[in-house]
Amino acid sequence: GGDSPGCVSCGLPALDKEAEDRLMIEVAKQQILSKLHLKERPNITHTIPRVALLTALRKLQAGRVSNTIPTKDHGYEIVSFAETEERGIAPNASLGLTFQFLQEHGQNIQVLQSSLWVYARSSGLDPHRIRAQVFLSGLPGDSNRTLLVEKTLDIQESNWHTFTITRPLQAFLDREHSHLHLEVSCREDGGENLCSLQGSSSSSSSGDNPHHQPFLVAKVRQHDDQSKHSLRKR
Amino acid sequence: SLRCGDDVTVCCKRDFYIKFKDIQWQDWIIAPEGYHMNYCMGQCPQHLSGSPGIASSFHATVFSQLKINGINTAVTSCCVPTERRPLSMMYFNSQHNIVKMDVPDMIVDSCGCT
Repeated sequence: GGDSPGCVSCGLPALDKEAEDRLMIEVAKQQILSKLHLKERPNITHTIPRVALLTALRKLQAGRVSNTIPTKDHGYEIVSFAETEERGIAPNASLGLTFQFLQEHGQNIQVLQSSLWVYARSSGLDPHRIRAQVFLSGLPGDSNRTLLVEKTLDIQESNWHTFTITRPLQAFLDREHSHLHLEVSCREDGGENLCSLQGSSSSSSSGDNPHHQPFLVAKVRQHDDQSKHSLRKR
Repeated sequence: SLRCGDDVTVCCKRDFYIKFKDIQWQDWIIAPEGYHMNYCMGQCPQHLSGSPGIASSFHATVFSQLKINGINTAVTSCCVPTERRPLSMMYFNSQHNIVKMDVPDMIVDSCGCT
């Protein structure tokens, strides 16, 4: 107010509309980046196949994860797409998955729930049961691996299956590694791996199949440091 | 809460919307398409202090005590947000993971005088 135009408190002259909009856009950018705990906007070097993105978002929206944990506790959800490779020699090859988690380093992340989504093909036989195993493995070429999850899948038709990996993911994030290497094997009595991406009817020439790219969904919350240092009355 | 027009006098909410496509951010922000960075502006003369509905703030309580006791101070009332809501965002981070987050207190819905 008052009769002198411009900022009363800082004394700067009034901005023209265009300069004001530019300033507001910069303010908005800074506000969004700071609220997302980002120093700068992420640099997107390659696009996720749209079909893989839609599948993951559909699973996210289907409420398997989001409805089970309320998001009011400043939790957020992460969907991480796997880089896939075949580990070993067919028919004994298993599906190698590599996930990246750099952003979460040093952030005291608590994993509230996490699922691995893998697509298992039907072998075309009548409904049958197969044994599915998920291993934590070392770097490619390192044969050491630890069994994380094992369960029996009823295969009626080719479909998605989930494996709960909440604790393994928490242990991995606590160790502050950047790449999580998993191996998945879905076999019926030593047969071929029905969870591998090879050989599915709609795989692309490179062998990877965007329709069925495995992904990991995690519901996480950032620990607040206060709780760590809270003083308790005895 | 008043919505600001072109000529701003008393405390009101100014709507300001940014489309992510306009600032080339649509490649990493999946949803929403833009951001309502509304803000509060305008004067809060003394007779408007505490309106509408902000008396619960500490500042307003102190201010009204001063007024009730006729203590004439240079304290002025400010035009601030009275209602805010979160912004649900889904974006790619630098590892091309999708992050889905409810960012609290991102959208100003209404303004008032302290």
